[in-house]
Amino acid sequence: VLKKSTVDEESFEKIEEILIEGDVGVKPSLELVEKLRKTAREQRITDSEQLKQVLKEEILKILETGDNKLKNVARTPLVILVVGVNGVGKTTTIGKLAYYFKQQGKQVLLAAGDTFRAAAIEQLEIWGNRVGCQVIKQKEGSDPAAVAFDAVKAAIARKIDVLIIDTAGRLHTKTNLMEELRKVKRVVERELPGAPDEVLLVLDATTGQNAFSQVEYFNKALDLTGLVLTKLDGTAKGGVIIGIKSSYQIPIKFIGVGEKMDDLRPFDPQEFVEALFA
Amino acid sequence: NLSNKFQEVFKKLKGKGKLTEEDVNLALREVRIALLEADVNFQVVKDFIAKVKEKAVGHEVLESLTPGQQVIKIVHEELINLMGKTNAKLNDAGSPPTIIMLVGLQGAGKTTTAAKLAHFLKKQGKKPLLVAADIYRPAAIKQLQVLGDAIDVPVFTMGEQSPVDIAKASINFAKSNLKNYVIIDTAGRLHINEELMDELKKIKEEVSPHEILLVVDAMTGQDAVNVAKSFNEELGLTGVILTKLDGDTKGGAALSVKAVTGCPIKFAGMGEKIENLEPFYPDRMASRILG
Ligand SMILES: Nc1nc2c(ncn2[C@@H]2O[C@H](COP(=O)(O)OP(=O)(O)OP(=O)(O)O)[C@@H](O)[C@H]2O)c(=O)[nH]1
Ligand SMILES: Nc1nc2c(ncn2[C@@H]2O[C@H](COP(=O)(O)OP(=O)(O)OP(=O)(O)O)[C@@H](O)[C@H]2O)c(=O)[nH]1
Ligand SMILES: [Mg+2]
Ligand SMILES: [Mg+2]
Repeated sequence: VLKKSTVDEESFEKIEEILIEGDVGVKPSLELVEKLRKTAREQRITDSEQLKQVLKEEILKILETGDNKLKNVARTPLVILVVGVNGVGKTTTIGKLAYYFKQQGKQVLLAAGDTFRAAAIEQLEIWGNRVGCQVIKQKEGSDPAAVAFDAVKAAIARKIDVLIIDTAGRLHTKTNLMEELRKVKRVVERELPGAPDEVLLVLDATTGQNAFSQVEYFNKALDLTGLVLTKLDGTAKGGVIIGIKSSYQIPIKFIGVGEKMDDLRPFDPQEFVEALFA
Repeated sequence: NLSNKFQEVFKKLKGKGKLTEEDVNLALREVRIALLEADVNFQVVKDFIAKVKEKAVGHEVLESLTPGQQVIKIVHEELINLMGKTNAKLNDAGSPPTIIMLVGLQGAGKTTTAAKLAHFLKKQGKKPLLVAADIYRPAAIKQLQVLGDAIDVPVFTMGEQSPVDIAKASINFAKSNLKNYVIIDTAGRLHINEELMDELKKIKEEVSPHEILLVVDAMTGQDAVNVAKSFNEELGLTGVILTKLDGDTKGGAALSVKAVTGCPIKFAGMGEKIENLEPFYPDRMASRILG
C-alpha cells in the first residue's frame, strides 16, 4: 500500500488518499495528515512502515478514549432503544443483540416499535423465534409509543433482564418522525425512570459523509449513548466514525459483520484500524 | 456552499479575459474538496478535475461572470455531461413480458423500489407482476406481498425454493396471465460474495432480463465504485436507481456510479411511499452535489 520504504511528500499524499477512500472525510483526513507530518518531523521518521504505525496510533488515540461497553445498570430491565435511518440494519442488529444477551443467560424481550413499514413486525417476530424470546407488538399502524409503553410494562412484570425496542427507519431530516422518536423515549422514561439506558444509533459502514448529519440530528433529538456500525463484512471501511468519535465522543459499542445472529462483535479499535489500512 | 467558497477565493482576482492556469488551479482545489465532501469517489474526482482543467484553462470569462463563476459554470456543465440525460424509460421487450431485475447491497431499497416501479408501470396502463425472489431475509416475501396488495399488483412467490427456479417459473406465469412486465426483487448481497453473485448470474442466464437495475443508496460513500464496478462486471447493468434522495445527503455516489459503469441513472427514490419514485434529473443532481 505504501510502496516506497522511505518517507517523502508522496507518502503523505498516499496516506491522505487511503483515508479519504476509507470515508474518513476531507477535514478529518487533513487533520490526521497534519498531525502525522508534525510527528514525522519531530521524530525524524524516514521509514514509511514507521509512519503508518504512527498514524495508526493517532487514530487509536481517538477511538480508544472513553468506554465502549454497554451500560450496566443495577435494576432490570436494561432498556435499549435502537434508532437510525432506513435500511441500515436496526432490526437485524436487534436480533443479534438478543442472541448476544441470551448467550449470557439473560431474559430478553423485544418490542416491535416499527409499526409503519411493510412486514416489519413479522421480520422482528422471526428473529424473536430464532433467538428464543418474546416480541411485544400491536397492529400495524399503531402508535410506536404505545408499543414501547406496553413493552416496558411487560418487561417489568415478567422480570426481563434486557428489553430492546425496534423503531422504524427514518431520515433524520424528517422533523415529525424525529419528534415521534422523542415521544417514544419520553414514554419509556416516564414508565421507568432512567430508561432507556442505551439509545443506540445504527450506522451503515457503506454510508459516506452523511453519517455526520445523521449523528448530529439523532444526537440532538435523543442524546445517543452509543453507535453500532453494520455491514463491515463488505468492502466499505466505515472511516466516518473517526471524525464522529472525535467530534461527538459517542462510543462505538458494536459492529455488524454479517446477516446471521452471531455476526455481532464488540467494537475493537485495533481491529478497525488494521482493516482501514488492509 | 461552493459558490460562496469561490467568492472568498476569487475576491482578489480581477476577472477579465481568459481563465489562467493559476485561476483554474485555485478554483479546482475548492471544487475537489466539495466533490469529496459530497462523497464522490477519490479517483473519479481526480479524473473529473483533470477533465475540467483541460476545458477551463484559456476559456473565455463571460462578461457577466467572475472567473470563479466561470469555472463553476464549466464544472456544472461537465457534471451534467458526465451524468447523462434524463432517461426514465424502461427497456421494452419486443414481445412481452419485459423482464426487470433489481439487484444491490443489503438495505439499498430494492423491495420498496420494486413496488414503486410496479405502481409506476400500472399507472401507465401496463400489467406488472412482482416476483419474490428473496428467500433469505426474514419476512421478505411477506414484505413484497403487503406492498403488492396495497397497489393491487400480484406477487409471484414459490416460498423458499431456489431464486433461479422462482424467476424461471414467474416468466411462464406472466405469459399465461398476460402480464407484460415482470419485476424480480432479489435478496440484498455483497458484491464480494461469490456464491450470491453466481446466483444472480444464473437468474440472468435463465430469464434474460431486459433490464438489470442496480439499486444504490444515495448516501453511499467511497465504496459506491467498488459495488457498481463489481455488479456491472458480473452482470452487465442496464441502469441504476438511486434511493433515499429525500434526505440531506449530497449524493456524490451518483457521479461515482455513472463514471465507473457508464450506465444511466433512470430513477430516483424520493421517499418511503409507493408514489415516491421520480425520473432522475442530472441537472438537479449536479446542483445538489455542488451545492
Ligand atoms: N452484510 C451485512 N448485512 C447486514 C448487516 N446488518 C444488517 N444487514 C442486512 O441489511 C438489510 C437491512 O437490515 P434491516 O435489519 O432490515 O435494517 P433496518 O435498519 O431495520 O431497516 P428499516 O427498518 O427498513 O429501516 C438486511 O438484508 C440485513 O440482513 C451486516 O452487518 N452485514
Ligand atoms: N426515505 C426513503 N426511504 C426509502 C426509500 N427507498 C426505500 N426506503 C426505505 O429503506 C428501507 C429499506 O428498504 P428495502 O426495500 O427493504 O431495501 P432492500 O434493498 O430490499 O433490503 P434487503 O432486501 O434487505 O437488501 C425501508 O425502510 C424503506 O422504506 C427512499 O427513496 N426514501
Ligand atoms: Mg427495521
Ligand atoms: Mg428487499
